Amino acid sequence: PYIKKIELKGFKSFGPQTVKVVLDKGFTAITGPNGSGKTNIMDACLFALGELSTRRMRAENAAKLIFHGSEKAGLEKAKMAKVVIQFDNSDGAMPVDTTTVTVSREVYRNGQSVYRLNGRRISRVHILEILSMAAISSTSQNIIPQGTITRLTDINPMERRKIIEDLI
Amino acid sequence: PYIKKIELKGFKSFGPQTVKVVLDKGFTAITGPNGSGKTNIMDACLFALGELSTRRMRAENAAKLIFHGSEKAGLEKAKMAKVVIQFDNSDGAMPVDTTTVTVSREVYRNGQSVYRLNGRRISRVHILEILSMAAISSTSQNIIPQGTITRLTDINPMERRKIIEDLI
Amino acid sequence: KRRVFMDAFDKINQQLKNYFSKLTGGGFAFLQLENPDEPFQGGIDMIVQFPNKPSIVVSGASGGERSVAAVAFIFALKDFTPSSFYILDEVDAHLDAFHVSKLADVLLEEAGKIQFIVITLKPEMVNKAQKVYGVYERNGVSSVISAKFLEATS
Amino acid sequence: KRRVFMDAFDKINQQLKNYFSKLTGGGFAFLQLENPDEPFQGGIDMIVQFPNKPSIVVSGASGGERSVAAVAFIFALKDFTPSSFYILDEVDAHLDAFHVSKLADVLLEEAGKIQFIVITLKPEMVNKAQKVYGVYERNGVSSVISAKFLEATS
Ligand SMILES: Nc1ncnc2c1ncn2[C@@H]1O[C@H](COP(=O)(O)OP(=O)(O)OP(=O)(O)O)[C@@H](O)[C@H]1O
Ligand SMILES: Nc1ncnc2c1ncn2[C@@H]1O[C@H](COP(=O)(O)OP(=O)(O)OP(=O)(O)O)[C@@H](O)[C@H]1O
Ligand SMILES: [Mg+2]
Ligand SMILES: [Mg+2]
Repeated sequence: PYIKKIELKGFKSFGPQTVKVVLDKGFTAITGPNGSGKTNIMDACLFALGELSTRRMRAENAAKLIFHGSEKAGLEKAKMAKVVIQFDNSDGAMPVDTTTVTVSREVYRNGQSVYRLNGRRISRVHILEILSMAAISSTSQNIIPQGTITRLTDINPMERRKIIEDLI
Repeated sequence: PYIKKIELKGFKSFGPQTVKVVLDKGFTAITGPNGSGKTNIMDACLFALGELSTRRMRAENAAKLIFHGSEKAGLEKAKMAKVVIQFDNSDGAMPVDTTTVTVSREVYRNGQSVYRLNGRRISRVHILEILSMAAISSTSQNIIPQGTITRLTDINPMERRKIIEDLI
Repeated sequence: KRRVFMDAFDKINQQLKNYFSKLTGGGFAFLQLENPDEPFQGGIDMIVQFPNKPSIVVSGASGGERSVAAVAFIFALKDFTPSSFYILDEVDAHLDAFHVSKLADVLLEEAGKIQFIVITLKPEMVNKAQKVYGVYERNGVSSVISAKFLEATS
Repeated sequence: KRRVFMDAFDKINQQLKNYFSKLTGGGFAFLQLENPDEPFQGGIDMIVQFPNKPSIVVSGASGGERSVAAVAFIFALKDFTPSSFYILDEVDAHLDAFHVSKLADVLLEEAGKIQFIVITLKPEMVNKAQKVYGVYERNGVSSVISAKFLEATS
């Protein structure tokens, strides 16, 4: 399955208006100035895939994942953050009987999260099980955070062996 | 004093033909492909200023600072590496009575170094003393190695305080 | 455990050679066990040879050259645990224009089978992408705009 | 020792504000002692405010924004122990085009008094330099070529 669409609402620097990133198979570049919100989109994907460590999404706690408002734009703090990822499941890798599978997560300021599969509420454990059938998870090797390459250029031989060992 | 010229001969990727980098006051950019030798020029400055740690010049030992030859270019290993820095001393900051002060260092495969001031041999200790009168040294804050900014973006408050403390 | 490890090592080593050659336009790289008899007692070195240069241990290469080797390593690992989509965040920060466009070529080559979402500041990468999104911020609020749509068959 | 430290802290803090504002076109940054009564018992935080954004602790900013803050910090330290020449190696790697050209403007502004030798891959930096050297390698041997010479009075 590949990603057909990412929707962000109230997630980090994304405001109350839902922002949609429509994607194809193939090679898409995301560019823009420093601080514009590029890495926040990657954080949003980790979030929707059930990532529990807010530090990995560069936030001190769950509330920091929610849009903190903007005086200049006249916008209040958001009450919750929501990210939707729409997957193309035509290869049937995910054990769900639709060719498009929508996964979403909301988080509230009290830290509570609500997960949904095709719009219906589901437990985190259950959704992780479905995603893992397609080798998709927030910790899989297919998401490479900013700074990974710079860190990899200084590793020593033991660390390099450990990386391969951890894969098995 | 500022740098008027840097000459490299047999130093790291610089071959037996002396390469001259003539500089002005003001803002000079050095650019070029990955692996072309840009950082080696910075290493050459550290070397000429008496840097003893070969690791800071990214070499395992002193012999690794010497041009290791090139089959493709039909060039032998160099016997020694030599770097010359010509300073403009018209402000008289260095206690030397010439308006141009030339500092040079050669290193041989046995690890022996020879320092010269205006062409005449001098001890390392003596040349460091003269340079330090003008606040010039291989460890002063004015040489910022590749990767420093990336490391600085991840420091914590204690480390930040220590940086300022070390300056005093 | 050892047999599984050595099997993985061989596969990853094979792919490293493949990707490093593509990223450098003809270079050669391989992994070397420090202790081949007891792989878990030693580490794994990487030996790299950039076109027209002698082969060296990767730690002796330049900053950008080590970045190229790191990218090739990441791609070699990718083939060991394949996924249908990848999100890469500024993996090209220390690469020069030549290596960025080589990386873009590798992504284009595999784009038929795999989805790549690449966050980048480099024009050489943006220019080769099949689709481009610009992210911008106004008064602390982020938004996106779709900038380009090349035929995926290009 | 404490008085000397506080004196340095104030001076560096003042310069940080100056350089951060120049590098961001109007932003505001300052250093904050975690324990003002006992400075050596705590660390020093950095609070940054990018134009039209709220002020935050620098660790919460983006990768590039933290780079900008780090460059401003390095420049603030520079004024505390001034030198007549500086060699900077790819300090602009994670900066976008806007911030690179702001940094180039800062260098040009001080180029009358101080010599800057800046190793860079960014065209915005090369284009503003008064003199440019290209370094290239042929068959494992490095050489340089002087590419451009703008009147230093520009
Ligand atoms: N003793 C030596 N003899 C010959 N070549 C050497 C020697 N030591 C290092 N080198 C070569 O010098 C090159 C590194 O150059 P350098 O680090 O200056 O590159 P750079 O221009 O800074 O590149 P980047 O943009 O990637 O940072 C490497 O390819 C390395 O193999
Ligand atoms: N909860 C939040 N509400 C509003 N803004 C936020 C929130 N969390 C983070 N931000 C802002 O988001 C911005 C960071 O965005 P991001 O890290 O995605 O930038 P980027 O486009 O990746 O930039 P770079 O090119 O520097 O890596 C920061 O300016 C930060 O202040
Ligand atoms: Mg980012
Ligand atoms: Mg370099």
